[in-house]
Amino acid sequence: FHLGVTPAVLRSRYNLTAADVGSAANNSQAVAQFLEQFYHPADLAEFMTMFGGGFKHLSVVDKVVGKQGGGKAGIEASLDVEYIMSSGANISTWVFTNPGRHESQEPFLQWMLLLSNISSIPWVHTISYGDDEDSLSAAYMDRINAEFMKAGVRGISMLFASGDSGAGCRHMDRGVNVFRPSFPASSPYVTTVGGTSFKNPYKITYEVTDYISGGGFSNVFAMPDYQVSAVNSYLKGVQSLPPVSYYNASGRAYPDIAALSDNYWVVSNRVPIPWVSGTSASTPVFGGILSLINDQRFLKGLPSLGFLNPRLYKLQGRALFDVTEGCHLSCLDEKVQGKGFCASPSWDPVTGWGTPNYPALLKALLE
Amino acid sequence: HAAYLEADQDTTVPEDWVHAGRVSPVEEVELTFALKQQNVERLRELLQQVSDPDSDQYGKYLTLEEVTSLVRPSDLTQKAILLWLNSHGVTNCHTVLTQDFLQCLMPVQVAEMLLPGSEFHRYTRGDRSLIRSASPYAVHNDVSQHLDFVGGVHRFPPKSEVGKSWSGRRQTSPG
Repeated sequence: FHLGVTPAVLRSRYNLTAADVGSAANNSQAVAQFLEQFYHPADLAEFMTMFGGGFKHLSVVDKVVGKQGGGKAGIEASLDVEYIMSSGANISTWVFTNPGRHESQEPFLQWMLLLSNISSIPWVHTISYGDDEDSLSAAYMDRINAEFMKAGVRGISMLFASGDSGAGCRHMDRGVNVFRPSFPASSPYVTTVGGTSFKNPYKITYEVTDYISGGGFSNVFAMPDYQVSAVNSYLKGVQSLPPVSYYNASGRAYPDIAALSDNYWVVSNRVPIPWVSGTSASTPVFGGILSLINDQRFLKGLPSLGFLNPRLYKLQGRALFDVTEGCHLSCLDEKVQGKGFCASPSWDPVTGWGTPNYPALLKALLE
Repeated sequence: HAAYLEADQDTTVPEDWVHAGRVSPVEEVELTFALKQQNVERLRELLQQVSDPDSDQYGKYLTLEEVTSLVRPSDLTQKAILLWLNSHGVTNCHTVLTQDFLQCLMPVQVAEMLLPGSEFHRYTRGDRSLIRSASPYAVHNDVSQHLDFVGGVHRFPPKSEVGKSWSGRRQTSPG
């Protein structure tokens, strides 16, 4: 029985023992913030005092890149830092904070520039940020993809939240609706994280889809080779699909993986807050787990995991808890009535391959 | 002799941003020029190789310096862009290690001459204020082929980062 998701609940569900904490010297992880969101060091310290019992952890961020604003902390920033440092426990953590120091700057772009300007940056980055794909130009997205490729060839893992609007909905002319993918979640060069809930919200049970979990198919980027087989199996095997006019079945499909995204406890402005939800919670949790795996790889003299997807899809779901129940939301219209895609055995566009079973995932990714 | 960078011309102002007037010609804007990179296809191939566990290149990552050697814009691109900026008196610029982005500070009146068609206005949302142009920009024909886009002209930040949906959204109860 529990009263919401805390580090102890996550570590129990994903089979992390007290010994599963970082120890490699050169390991590091990062979260990035782009809006007027700031974490407060005192919140992190209080969070770890309240919820960090039972595992070795750090209570201080190692490096803040960018200028933290004054004033109140943001829930988003508190959430990211508190949870990446709970699953990726005892691992050096950086915070990139880019509110935009000039009114004409684009904070997301500023962050991309920083990555191209620092020789030694953390191995895992988790980012809870996205925009409607249809609001961005192809030239811009292509170039951002090139920036993700630049990070990938350096061995850096980029994890993006899949979004909190399910398949999304775009209202076209003449009353026609289509699903609305989100970018960078839809980029073929990042790993996208969806969300789940406990079957029984007050017990550590198996997981079902969180109906807000973002997912679907890109209208801009073609399906990359690494996922063709998995996605086609889903499209052929699933019992029911939304009408084909709502999505581009040949596009990059996302998310790739998932983690719990519902009912978190966060400390913000020194106040413990319950019921915090969204894929911005699941993303740092999965990022921290990848950092733990990097840690073990480094101790064995292996390189970092880098861009995970080609390897992840070869695992075929091995080492992950498959999520097979529930659907996410979409357009509220007569045709789909708010229902988007549904989870199914193996990969699906709501929870990807599923959620991490740490010991099994560690074993698979150390091979 | 200006060419529109047509692929980067989404000029929609999101409904939640309120127009707060034209920006003074002497106010400064910082624009980000995304210079065309070289060897992007090779970069894609390398990413595939270093990320595929079945490849003998798996895990053989590049340093930032090696990435720079691969994607750095050609000398022609860099010269064309710098010449263009200098000809407008824009000299307060800095680049990144990979040399594929250039950020320059300039007065609004210079930015509008540099990017014909652009017109910088201030927009606000809550206590946040931004400078953007709601009209499409062009660049000189000689430089359009050397640029992917110019940042800081059109794109508004999304309404919120994904997440932040703590609630109340679902009234679940045990049993």
